[in-house]
Amino acid sequence: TLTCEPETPLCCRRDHYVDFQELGWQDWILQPEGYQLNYCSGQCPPHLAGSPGIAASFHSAVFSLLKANNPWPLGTSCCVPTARRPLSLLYLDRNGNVVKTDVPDMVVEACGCS
Amino acid sequence: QGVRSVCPSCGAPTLAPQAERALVLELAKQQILEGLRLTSRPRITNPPPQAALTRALRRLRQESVAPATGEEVISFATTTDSSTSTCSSTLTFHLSTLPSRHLYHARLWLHVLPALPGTLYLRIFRWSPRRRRRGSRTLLAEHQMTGPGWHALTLPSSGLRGEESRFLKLQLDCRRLEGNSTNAQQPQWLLDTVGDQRPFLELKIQPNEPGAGRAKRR
Repeated sequence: TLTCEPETPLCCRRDHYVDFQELGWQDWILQPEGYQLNYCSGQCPPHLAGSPGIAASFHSAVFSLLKANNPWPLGTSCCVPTARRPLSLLYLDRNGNVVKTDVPDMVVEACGCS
Repeated sequence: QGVRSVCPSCGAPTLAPQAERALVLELAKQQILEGLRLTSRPRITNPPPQAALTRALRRLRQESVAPATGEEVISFATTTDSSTSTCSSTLTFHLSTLPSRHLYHARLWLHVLPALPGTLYLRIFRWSPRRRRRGSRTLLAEHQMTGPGWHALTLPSSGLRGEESRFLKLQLDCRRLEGNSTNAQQPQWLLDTVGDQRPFLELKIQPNEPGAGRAKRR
């Protein structure tokens, strides 16, 4: 997937690493020390509609539909996450118990155009 | 920069780096609390001692063969009214939400001190203060322990479910095993209740499948 550079206008993944120490939460989140808070941003012009940032087959299907119906689609295509993974957290709950849990879909791995 | 750059997605003026960073940190807090189904970060009033925590986590890492799905909880016994001359103790565990029906694995970890005389026959009861009679107890499991050190005693997960109380009380009752009979006289047995080797409960809970309850009702 495309990782955003400052001047990238097209749909890409913007990476931010968040350290729990920076949040002041290192006293109750034991593991890991931080995580990737990524999000998707950028434009999705018509010729990119349906390009999920990874596989092309879906893109070509949408593209041929666009050509078959009308050259200027009314709807817009948005830059959205197309692949995400869970985050495993080890933390202390309010009673001092240690809880290990997997939070689903926490980290955005790839972005693409809807 | 001189020219105010605009957001490539929505055309609004982009934020200054510090402002963007502050926004990202706020987003991170929301995302984590949502992911853990918490409304605010927990205020830890009595964190377990670091050594006890490290020891418990190391034990579990050694023990867990396959990564468990769902949630795992380690709860340290916070109070015991063990009379140190005998080994009948009551362990109290503060569980935020007492294990729901998705609890599928429960073990009580006890550290027996080297003064253990021979084989111990241990019975573990669940003490329920809310039954008809004043505090009644239900037998959960019986174990035999020989030798000092850590013992992981399996408990029936069905016996730990139910009751909305936030406290789980387990009563230990042990006898010395001599031949096939148990000696009524209670042996000397010390439990480390406040140090690094205090007892702890290890629970594994299946994730709440969204809509699972509905499927079951149907």
